[in-house]
Amino acid sequence: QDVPPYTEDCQHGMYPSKARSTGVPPTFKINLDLDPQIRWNEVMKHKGANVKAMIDQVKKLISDVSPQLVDLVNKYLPEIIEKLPAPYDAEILGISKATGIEDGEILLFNIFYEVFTM
Amino acid sequence: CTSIVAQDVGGTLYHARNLDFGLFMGWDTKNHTWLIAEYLHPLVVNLDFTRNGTTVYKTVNFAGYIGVLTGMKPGVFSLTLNERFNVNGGYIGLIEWILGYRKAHWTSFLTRDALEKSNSYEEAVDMLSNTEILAPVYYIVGGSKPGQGAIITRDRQSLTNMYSMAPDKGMWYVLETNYDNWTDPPFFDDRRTPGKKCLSGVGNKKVDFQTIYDVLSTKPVLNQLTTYTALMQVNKGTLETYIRHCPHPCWAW
Repeated sequence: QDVPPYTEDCQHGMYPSKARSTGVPPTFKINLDLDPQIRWNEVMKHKGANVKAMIDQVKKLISDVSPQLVDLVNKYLPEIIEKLPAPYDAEILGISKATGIEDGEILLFNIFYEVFTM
Repeated sequence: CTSIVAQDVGGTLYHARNLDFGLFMGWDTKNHTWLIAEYLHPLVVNLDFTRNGTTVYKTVNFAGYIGVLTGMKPGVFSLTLNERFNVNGGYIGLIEWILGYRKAHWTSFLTRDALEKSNSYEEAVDMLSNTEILAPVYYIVGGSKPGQGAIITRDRQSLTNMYSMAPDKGMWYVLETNYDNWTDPPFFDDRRTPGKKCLSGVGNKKVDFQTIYDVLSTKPVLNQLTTYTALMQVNKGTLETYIRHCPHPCWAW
């Protein structure tokens, strides 16, 4: 179909074709016996740079709307982290420490789904 | 998002989903893609949460995101979370939470808590139905026994609606996108009709990973926001994830 919304006939034989997939993601273990602050370290060792790139892009989009909003994220969101239930508070701080990304920005990523129901 | 729980003629349940995210968050005019969706692709990871060296639950996550949008407790149940758009949305719950009302749970932390603490399909359904949450959502839950599949429509305070499969009455699957199942989806975002058409066309005699993947690969069920497709079979403890790409021309959502 050449006009939106680009519906089409039901597809067949796609699995596990790469025609509409760019591959499979890696698998990591999260050891719940470890301290929450360090249990995400292995994931962040491999994906930290990608997380930073994504958050930088979100900050750019927010900044395009209002540069002050980014300052608010770093000023107020860290205060929320300490009020999160365990182990989520420590896990966010651990990811921040492992990646060098501000903890408020890690929280920003984690509240996307709550906020976007608007 | 599109979530499906389907049962084959032998009573085996399959749970699958497309995770769509990034609407209105920057459009790449050169590649005709959503910027944030593209940035999310390399963040997709399969996670195996272990305790005492044993798998407790498996999830598909974006690295850096600690809640659960897609997960499975092997042998027990599987769950997915779909956004539910509502004026009384998550931003209100978030503001209330910041102001000190902390009885409500974060929606994707509740799913992780359910995977951690619930030891049956019924327990998980009860927890996801009756716990106060920050944002309206759809929780889609599948079990390990025939007939265990439901869409839990939630507002922030309470259960709005529960829609369960009933294979003995011919309702061998449930399919949820981002709209209440008792209303028609909007004409500008109808992934339900093509999804149901393709799934019904497959029939419960042929339902398996292959055929469900085909349904989730059909436009506009597959669209520019789709980051990954996850396929789960609880009894075997199988979770497969595929990072998605929707070739042009492809609808933006």
